[in-house]
Amino acid sequence: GDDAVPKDEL
Amino acid sequence: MNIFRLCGDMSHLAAIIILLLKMWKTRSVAGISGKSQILFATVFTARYLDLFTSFISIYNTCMKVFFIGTVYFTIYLIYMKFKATYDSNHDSFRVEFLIVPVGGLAFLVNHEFAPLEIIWTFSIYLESVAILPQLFMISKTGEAETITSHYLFALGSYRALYLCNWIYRYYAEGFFDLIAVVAGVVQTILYCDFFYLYITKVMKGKKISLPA
Repeated sequence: GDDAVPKDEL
Repeated sequence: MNIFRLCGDMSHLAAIIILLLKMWKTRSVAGISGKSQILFATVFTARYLDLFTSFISIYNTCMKVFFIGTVYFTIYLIYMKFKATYDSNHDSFRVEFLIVPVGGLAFLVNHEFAPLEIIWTFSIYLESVAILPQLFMISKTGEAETITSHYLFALGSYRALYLCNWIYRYYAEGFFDLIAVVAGVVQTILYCDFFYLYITKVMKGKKISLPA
């Protein structure tokens, strides 16, 4: 799948 | 950070504080689904495991710690301190019907087949449906206290504002997270019926009561 995205959201 | 994201977070924060104040002031957890709160505790615990692996900002860390802390305190109030007022007979939604499919989906549809990523995905999917036991409880009892309605309105608005945030971020930063967006849309749609009742009744000073 896609690359993991950084989780800056809550 | 943009205005939609900030308003979304503040709305989420307000929802939690409204719920705690309702329970604390009335010394009662009547009309509140313990099962939804357990699902939210699962959501926060699963999603914020990254507190141990990555630092994003003071704001991010404080909010995560606050959300986790308050949700477990809420569960303590429901199942221990104010247990006598908890309406377990009406809190009869079968949560396994949510947990199992959501867990399976997180395994199948994720950004990366890695433990933390799967757990994060699970939390996103679970959050989108975690309010169902609460909405089910209201449909069973046929009513919601006005303060509970304010709680639900703030909680529903939070993800709706995140949708605006994601639209903004897509155009401003090229940021796009399909999993979060689809789950956020589902989550917001689940509140639509409630939003309608809130606008047509609660905002006109009436409490929500459904025809039997």
